[in-house]
Formats: sequence, C-alpha cells, structure tokens
Amino acid sequence: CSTADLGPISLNWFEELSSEAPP
Amino acid sequence: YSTEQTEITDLPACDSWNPGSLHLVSKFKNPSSSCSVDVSAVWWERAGVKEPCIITACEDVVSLWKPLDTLQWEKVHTWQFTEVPVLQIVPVPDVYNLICVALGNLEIREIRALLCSSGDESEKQVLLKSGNIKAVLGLTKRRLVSSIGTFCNQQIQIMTFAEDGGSKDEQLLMPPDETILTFAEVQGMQDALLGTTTVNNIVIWNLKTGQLLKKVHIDDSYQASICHRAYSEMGLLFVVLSHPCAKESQAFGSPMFQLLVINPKTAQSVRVLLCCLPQGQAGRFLEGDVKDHIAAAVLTSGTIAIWDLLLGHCTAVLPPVSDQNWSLVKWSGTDSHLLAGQKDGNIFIYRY
Repeated sequence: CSTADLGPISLNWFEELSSEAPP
Repeated sequence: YSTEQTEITDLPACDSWNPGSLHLVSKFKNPSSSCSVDVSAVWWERAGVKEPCIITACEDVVSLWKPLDTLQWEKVHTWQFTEVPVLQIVPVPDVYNLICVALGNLEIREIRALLCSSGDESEKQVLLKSGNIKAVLGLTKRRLVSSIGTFCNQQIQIMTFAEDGGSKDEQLLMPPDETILTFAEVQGMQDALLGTTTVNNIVIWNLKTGQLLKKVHIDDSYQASICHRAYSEMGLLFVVLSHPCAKESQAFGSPMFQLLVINPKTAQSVRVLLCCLPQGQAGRFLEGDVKDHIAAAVLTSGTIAIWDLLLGHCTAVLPPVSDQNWSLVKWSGTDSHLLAGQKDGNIFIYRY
C-alpha cells in the first residue's frame, strides 16, 4: 500500500475537522 | 513477582525470528458455581495503599481479589446479582475503588457501578444506565461512554466520575444515524473518540464539543468489525480491528486482527497488516484485547494467540491448559501481564 492512496495529509486534521463540522 | 511455576513458551509462528514467550506467574480459581464471563485488573485502595487487584465476573457474582505476598490471591469483596446476569466488566481508567459492569442477557440492559461504602467497607452497587445499550467503554480522565438505542433513536452519552467515583457529569455526542457496535479511544489524541457501526463505517467524534467529525467507510470484506485501539500519528489514524464474523479463506486462513491506516481529512483508508493464524492452527476469533502494540485473541479452538503488530506476525500461542479451553483473555491495566480465564473460574496470570 502507499500513503499516496490516502490523499493529502494534515497534521492538524482534528482542529480542521472540528472547525468544519456542524456544532 | 518471580516465576516459580510451569513455564509455557511460545510457538514459533511461521517465519518468526523473535518468538515471544508467556511465563506463568500465578493462578487461582474462583469457586463460584456459575459460568465465568470476564476478568480485569484494577487499582484498589485499602487502608491508604493502592494495590493492583484482579476483578473476576461470573454470571451472578463479581469478586475483587487482592494480592498476598506468596503469589496467592485473596477474595476481599463480592457483589451479588440475582435478577440480571453479568455480561462484562467495564474498567474505567483513573478511577480508584470503583468498577463498572454491564448486565443483560444477549444484549446489555444495565450498567452498574460497584463500590464499597467508606465507613464499614460493605459492598454497594449503583444503577448508572438502563435501556437497550449497544456499546459501552471506560475512557481515560474518568469517563464512561455508552450508546443507547438504534439508528435515529440512538443517544450517545459521556459520563464523568469524580476522583472518588462519586458525583458525575453528563454530556451528549452527536449520533451518526447508524447503530454503534464498539467504541475506541485514540492514543495520542485524548479528545478524539472512534466508533464502529453496523454498516461498516468508522465514525470520529470530538469529545470536548460532542461534534461528529467524520465517517470513514471501511472495506466490506469483513462485517461487524470490532475496534480495539486507535493511535494518532503524523496526521493519520492507525486502527486495530478484529473480525469475529470473518469466514476462513484459502489464502489467509481465518483473519483475526487487521491494522488500518486512515486519513481522517479525506476519509480514505488502506489496510497495512492482516493478522492470521500461523500454519497448523485452526479456529476463528472468539474474543480479544489489544494493549499498546500487542494483540491477544481467544480462538474457537480454545487456544490463545498473540501478535506483535509492529513485527507483523504471531509471536506466541498458548494451548488449552489442563484440558480446559481458554474462554477469556485480557491485558492487565496495572502492569504488562496477560490474564487468561477458563469457563470453570480458573484464572492464570502470565508475563509476556
């Protein structure tokens, strides 16, 4: 497998998803 | 503890170059007449001293055992259950002198806290939740998460205990409109929680805000997967799943655990490891436990098998002892020991 299959990776995914998700 | 009893070693798996080993440290028998259903290790304080104790659960009684100097165990508390049988122990990390248990027949109907009154040390039990409970897990920071109901009527609650197990606070998480099967905390990210659902999704919550952050669909090859552990590393989630419903295939035999890597931003996932039985072993996954990077499973054959997820292969196999199949396996929460149990109440403690 390759991490290329996973798409762009963000170290701040938790904060980013929290700011995008409905409250 | 030093090893004074029989040593049971490994069994080299396939191409294993570093076989692990299990050394018997101590054993005891719970004399209860009902079927043994679970075992766990907890910290318990007596006379101002915190001790690593063992909890055993049979269908109608839960017992607390404290260690003696002679590699023996002494039963110090018992809680009786006459109406609804015990299904499982639910350890809550960071809480002392309190154990939670799930009660029910096939499905969980109640969650109760077991404790002792401070004055006369008599055993008490407190009803925490009741209803159609689908999943429950104790979390770090003295929290307990449970899901009650199914689909649209599902309620996911976080209960927080005080340090002494007393007064508590409650918070709701946004339900995913899919029935939750299991929960898993994320090592390296205390405010994240994962859940697996009946339609093969992994959902991710923010425990602080209650937000549902993402749904990730995983490979449909194995239905009803159980999530045991998750690790957050370098922007990715590494998730350990087991597959009680998986069928044997000619290529791999019966898959026990798999390690998936998930990119939470894109909801894409890739399998990085499939843990199967070494040659010569048969059976399907019955139940298991994962601690750090070591996974242990009881097989339908009555054997226990252990995999090192970093090495990527099976490192030890423990065949039935005294002609009795294994039915329980748990990693101790108080040290690195493995607790192995048999239906008749025998508990064996191994060092791995």
